[in-house]
Amino acid sequence: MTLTETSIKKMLPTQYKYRDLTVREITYVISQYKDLKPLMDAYVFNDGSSRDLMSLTGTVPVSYRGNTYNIPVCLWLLDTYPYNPPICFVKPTSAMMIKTGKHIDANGKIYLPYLHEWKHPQSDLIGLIQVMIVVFGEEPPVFSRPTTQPPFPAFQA
Amino acid sequence: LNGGAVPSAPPTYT
Repeated sequence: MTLTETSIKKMLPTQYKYRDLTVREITYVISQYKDLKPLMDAYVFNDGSSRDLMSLTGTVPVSYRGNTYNIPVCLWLLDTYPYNPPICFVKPTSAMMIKTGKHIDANGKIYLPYLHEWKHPQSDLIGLIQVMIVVFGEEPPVFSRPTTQPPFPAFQA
Repeated sequence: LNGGAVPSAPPTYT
């Protein structure tokens, strides 16, 4: 086990049933996408209950109309990962707004056929991120907020 | 682990 794998495994609670698989995938993903990092945090479910889960949080590079943007995302891994898909969100900064659409709801939750049809071992984090980058490149999930306009200038007669 | 890139998004189109 590499040093990175060892430190990720230490972070990952024993409630995770497939720790070695999960650690290996995360290690690979963060070696490929260096702006994503593993974090433990409380995830709040729809029923209000919360659980400490590992997430991959950071940005993915998305090319849109000739420019590359670092789109902020958070991928939550359930303790049954990789047998259940991650729960994925875009995380707009205060300077951004969510663009809802087929793949994004008003909370920033990401919906993709890849997640819906998730099946280990054909589906994995690296494949998911690649799909996100393609889909977001066609339809960005966030846009910059318009800069604040100065008040309408008073017309002096 | 690193600090990560600064998040960015395309400009709003009108």
